[in-house]
Amino acid sequence: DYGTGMALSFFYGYLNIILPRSGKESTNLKEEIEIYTDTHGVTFPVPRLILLIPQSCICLDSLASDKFPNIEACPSLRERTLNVAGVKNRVYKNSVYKISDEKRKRKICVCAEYATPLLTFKTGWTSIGPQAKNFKKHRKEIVQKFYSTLRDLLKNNLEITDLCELIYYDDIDENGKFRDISQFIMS
Amino acid sequence: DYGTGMALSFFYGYLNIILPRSGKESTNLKEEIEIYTDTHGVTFPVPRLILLIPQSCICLDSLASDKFPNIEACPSLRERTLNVAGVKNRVYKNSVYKISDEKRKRKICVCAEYATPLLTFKTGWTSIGPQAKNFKKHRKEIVQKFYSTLRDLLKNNLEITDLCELIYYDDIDENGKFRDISQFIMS
Ligand SMILES: Nc1nc(=O)c2ncn([C@@H]3O[C@@H]4COP(=O)(O)O[C@H]5[C@@H](O)[C@H](n6cnc7c(N)ncnc76)O[C@@H]5COP(=O)(O)O[C@@H]3[C@@H]4O)c2[nH]1
Repeated sequence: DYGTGMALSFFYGYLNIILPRSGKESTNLKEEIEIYTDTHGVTFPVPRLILLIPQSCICLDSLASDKFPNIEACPSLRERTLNVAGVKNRVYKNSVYKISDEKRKRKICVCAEYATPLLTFKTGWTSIGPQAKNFKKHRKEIVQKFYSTLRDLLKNNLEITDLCELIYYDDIDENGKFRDISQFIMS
Repeated sequence: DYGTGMALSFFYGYLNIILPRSGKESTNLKEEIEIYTDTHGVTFPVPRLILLIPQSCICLDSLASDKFPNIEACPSLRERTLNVAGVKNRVYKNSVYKISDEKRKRKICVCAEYATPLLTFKTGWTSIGPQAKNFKKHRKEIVQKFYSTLRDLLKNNLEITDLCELIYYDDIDENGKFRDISQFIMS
């Protein structure tokens, strides 16, 4: 089914490549974050890749947008490059964001991004064609399946289980407004 | 089904992003190749992205390997960067290779790569687990479906139909050896 396929592709085509030790630098994601904190002198409470899985599949270009005023963009982690399927030195880059923690009056850094397959899924199924009403009909169960399959794949791969955090959430409130994602990230 | 899902994801998550005019430079792939030929003074008989779709799903890291001695690696096309789903400045890069055309005693350049979803499909379905025998059983029809769906998606998107060339081929001969892909590319 579609959700399982997306999770397999995302896991074997991305997470299982960028999270463990691989590429020229041979560092895993946690070690890349440590290098970053040394270089930039910031605080990373959660030294993992935070993956946002919004039920709506709406994935903004950047988490630092006027929708989320307490999130600002930061320099990215170091790029990783690998020769993959004929693409020489394909670049893998993870973004870092600074979140203003109002309660504790501090700023914290996180390595976070949306789970890109959701954006591709939404784009593909809502482009002109018979799929568009199928998206509305099946979206919820497909995203649910994507999340649960991904969670199991991570659990069963002990080397990278602790290098990734999935946040599966209802991102739109009853008034059609975006919920504050920094709350989800900081909890 | 799996083949259709791979094609939709590859088209809307990659080809429909990198082939048409997009990103900061606002050039399509053909224009990027023209910039490359001006910069490097080489010949590109086919100013398109050549996508290799091998029936075996075996995708080598690079086309310039000792398996294909008449293919050498060249500098890549200019990188395209886009903010995608929270990844700031995600890098999209296409590789260029030089092929020795023995018949005409010349060297030609091509922009080519394997269709990455096939590598991810093979990796995912042959990792430890019940999927492994399913890969052997269903591989041929899944790759066939991937190819035909991709071909139709390209046909129906006139802006990018001529920017991409699909090469669907039986890459392994009766003795289990790789066929010479330069022959497929040059024909
Ligand atoms: N050759 C090639 N070069 C690219 O830059 C590229 N980017 C995507 N793709 C292929 O297009 C399709 C759609 O991509 P999407 O982003 O939705 O899913 C991607 C995406 O969610 C994630 N991923 C892969 N590379 C990155 C990356 N650099 N940054 C963030 N996420 C990534 O993992 C999924 C599977 O990746 P691939 O299995 O490499 O093939 C993809 C996929 O088949 C590419 N193919």
